[in-house]
Amino acid sequence: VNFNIILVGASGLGKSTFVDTLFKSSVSWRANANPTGFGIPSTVQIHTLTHVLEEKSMRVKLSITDTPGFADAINNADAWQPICDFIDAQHSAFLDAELAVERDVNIPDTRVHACIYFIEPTGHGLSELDMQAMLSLQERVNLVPVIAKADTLTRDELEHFKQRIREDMTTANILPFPQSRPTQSESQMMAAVRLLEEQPFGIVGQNFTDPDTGVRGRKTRFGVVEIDNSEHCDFSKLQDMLIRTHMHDLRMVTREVHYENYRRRNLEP
Amino acid sequence: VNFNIILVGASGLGKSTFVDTLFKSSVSWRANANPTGFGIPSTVQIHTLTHVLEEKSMRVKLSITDTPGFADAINNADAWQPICDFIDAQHSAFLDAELAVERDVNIPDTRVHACIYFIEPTGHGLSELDMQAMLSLQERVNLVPVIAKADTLTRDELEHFKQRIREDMTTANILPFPQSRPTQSESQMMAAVRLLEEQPFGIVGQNFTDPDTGVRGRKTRFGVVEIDNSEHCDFSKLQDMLIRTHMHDLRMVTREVHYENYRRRNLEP
Ligand SMILES: Nc1nc2c(ncn2[C@@H]2O[C@H](COP(=O)(O)OP(=O)(O)O)[C@@H](O)[C@H]2O)c(=O)[nH]1
Ligand SMILES: Nc1nc2c(ncn2[C@@H]2O[C@H](COP(=O)(O)OP(=O)(O)O)[C@@H](O)[C@H]2O)c(=O)[nH]1
Repeated sequence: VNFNIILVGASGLGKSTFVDTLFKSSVSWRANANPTGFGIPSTVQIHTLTHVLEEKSMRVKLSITDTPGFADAINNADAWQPICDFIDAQHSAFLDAELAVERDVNIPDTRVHACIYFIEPTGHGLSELDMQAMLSLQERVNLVPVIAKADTLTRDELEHFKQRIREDMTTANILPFPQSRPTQSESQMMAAVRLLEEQPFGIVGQNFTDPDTGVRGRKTRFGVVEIDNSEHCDFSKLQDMLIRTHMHDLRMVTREVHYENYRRRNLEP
Repeated sequence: VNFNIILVGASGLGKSTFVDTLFKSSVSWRANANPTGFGIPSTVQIHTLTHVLEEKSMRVKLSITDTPGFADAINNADAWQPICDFIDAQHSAFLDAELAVERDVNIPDTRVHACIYFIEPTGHGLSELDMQAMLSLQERVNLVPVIAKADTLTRDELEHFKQRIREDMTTANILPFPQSRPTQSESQMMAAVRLLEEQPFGIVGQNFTDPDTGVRGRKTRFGVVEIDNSEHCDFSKLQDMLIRTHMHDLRMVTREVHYENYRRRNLEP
């Protein structure tokens, strides 16, 4: 089973640290077959890293694509476009394979199942760039906004900030995953609403592992944040949602909603 | 004695918190005579707050100008222009008063003596916007770059980051205060070099005061950073430089270098 995630956010928000934390070890970049050519003239690059995880006796090939250079310029108009092009290109590759006369029964699936969008912990709400980028991304991929470096905010600041982000998203008509769909049962819809109320998740990246206890944390001069402790940060909630509880849903929505929308847009006379 | 400081940096980096920490109490904005009209069509506003401090039996009227809205847009081309215009306008007001036929012996001095530029703690170095903004600012005011929210970086990350920022500034020809001047003695030049080696200062804003000990700090779930403890952050080093050791120098360089440059540029045929 292929599960493909893309990370989007300004540089310095902890995206590469997140990859290491999710893969539970310090990995080096093995930029695979994906050329960085999607960048066009912009400074955004596209690096993909693949890892095989075992989850519930199912082998999952987890690919994470980072996008270093996003929004690093002075003028960031359409900075999200190379990333949207990359996501569309995965839909297009799948469509071509599906339409081919001689086609493979198992088409390799590089379609992106989730886009984790890193929000800077300013304490003030979404920036104009965040809103425009998320509006474009949500048209083609499941959007999962997260608050980067959540350890830099106090508990109160984080709660206010989450509240403010949820309000900004509602006003801007940004619809993060999971969105209720008509085919769902009442209880599934309720579960989706409860999950949205907890979002955006405030995540923290790991920088050390306690040699005695094996606890993963981010250690500074002033204290230790335990990454997997849901009292300290939401990393484990995000990981559970992505890998354990909603992977099937994320793949299904990608197949039945985002891919079908792409296909209809591209096949219409 | 008037001492005027301007704060520049993206929103959410702790500028208003810095004002409270410097004025040792939670102050509300009393936007004084300065109209926000300098913003032209941009979103940058100009708020000035004035406070009287006693320092070495000298009464100092400390005015701090914040610039909320800087670099908040998607396209931040020339985002620093309204701020440069505001600084030039103070030089211009002084020049007009100086040239007036009926002139006041004590011309009120609203010229800006220092610009504190807040750098985002990305860990990666200066952004393109930081470089362009600082290059424009240093032509008309003493530039003091600082690393905002330094508590979010570990000691190692902070040292590497400071090193990287110093290198980026050298490459881009950014010259923070204090710059050696030919009129200085050998020992003054040496002291200036030593001060530059410690910069940019990593500062932290206060969010509580310990009721028992009176210690000012930033408290999160994971620990307490003591603001005035130079083992924890550089806030006291910055405050010392601005208010105690270099206030005279900052005012002199503003008078003899930046103002004179402005005057020559504007009076030349
Ligand atoms: N305070 C804090 N710093 C972090 C966190 N994750 C990463 N960092 C630090 O932020 C800096 C940038 O991280 P990096 O992963 O390179 O960011 P990227 O540019 O988004 O890939 C590094 O100094 C990291 O150690 C976090 O959760 N909290
Ligand atoms: N981690 C950390 N957070 C800070 C610091 N100073 C301010 N903050 C928080 O950052 C957020 C934005 O601060 P604010 O002063 O409003 O920033 P401004 O927009 O630049 O004026 C608030 O939630 C502050 O509590 C600091 O030194 N370290």
